[in-house]
Amino acid sequence: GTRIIYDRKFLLDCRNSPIAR
Amino acid sequence: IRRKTVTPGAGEHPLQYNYTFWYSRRTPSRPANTQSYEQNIRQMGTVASVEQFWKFYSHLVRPGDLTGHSDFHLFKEGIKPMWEDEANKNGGKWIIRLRKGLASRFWENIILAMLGEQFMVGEEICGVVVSIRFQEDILSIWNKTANDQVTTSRIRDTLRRVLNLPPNTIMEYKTHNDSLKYMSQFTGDNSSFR
Repeated sequence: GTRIIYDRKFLLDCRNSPIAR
Repeated sequence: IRRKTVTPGAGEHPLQYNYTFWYSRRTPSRPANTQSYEQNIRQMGTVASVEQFWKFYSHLVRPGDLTGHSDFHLFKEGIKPMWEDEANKNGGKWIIRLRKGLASRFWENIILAMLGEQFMVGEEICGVVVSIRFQEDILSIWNKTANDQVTTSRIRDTLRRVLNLPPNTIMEYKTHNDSLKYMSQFTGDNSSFR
């Protein structure tokens, strides 16, 4: 199956999303 | 104990695996045999998406601010951070010793690499541990098959890259079986990083 890969920058950007707070 | 199944919420970015945070603290008066080790590790929570991870992680104490002999573990859901777990018993770990002051940054970087599936070793990664000790801190990453050299080399090379380790950093690979034999020889101590 497909693997869900995220790079560091993407993960750090998600930190600021309203859902993550 | 039945636990609620954790799933990504609407609009969240799912992770390849769910991960569970654990915390353990050594009581100095007690020898860390399997039973007392197991009593000392506490599940804190499980995350299924990038957003759930940040929400949880942002409320945690940074490992560098922990005192005494304590550990944070982040393992795939269903794998206990113990040598005895089915997923770990043929496995091993890469160990990086960190001078004081570096643990929080390295912990975050190793987690992001694991959650983002940067290691490219299939199902091999079990979890990561940061161990706060008196003189230095220790970062480790556990995988399932200790004798699979292609996998262990790839994990080592990925670690060097994602942690941006200086070329002279000493990295040590230890099989859980060796840890178990070595520790039990002296103390009857046979669980995680003790």
